Amino acid sequence: VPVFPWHSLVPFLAPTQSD
Amino acid sequence: PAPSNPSHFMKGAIIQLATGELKRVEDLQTQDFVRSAEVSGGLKIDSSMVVDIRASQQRPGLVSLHFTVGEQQSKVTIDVPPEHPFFVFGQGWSSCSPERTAQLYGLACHHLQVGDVCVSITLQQQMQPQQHKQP
Repeated sequence: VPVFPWHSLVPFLAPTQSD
Repeated sequence: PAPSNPSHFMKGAIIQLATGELKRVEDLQTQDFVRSAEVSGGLKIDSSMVVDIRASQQRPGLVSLHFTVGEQQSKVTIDVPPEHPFFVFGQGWSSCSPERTAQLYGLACHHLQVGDVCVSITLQQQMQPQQHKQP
């Protein structure tokens, strides 16, 4: 049975920082 | 046509939390994400509010979700299939098309709406140490 890590379920939304 | 539905959203999929605990995807709660981020180190949970939902201009069939992310309210847009589930704080799994999510994954979802606050992750930054909590 495959086991998936919790963080694969939620989006990685990196703040776009211009500086 | 959706050739590669990520199977971790299938009802019954086993998810490992950062604490080592195993849970089914449909049993996850907000605290599971929050605690996992706390103990994982390097990852941080952000609150991402849905501010706009519209059909994708570039990629037909997809939905453009506009978020404001974290304390800085950074604007981030992502294109996803309408069945893609997001975890809404205090509510649970939600998607733009709960019907398709149920068909493809068997996962019960709420309808994702503008104003919903989704769980997202980002890299922990050392800029603001006020977030650090020593046990």
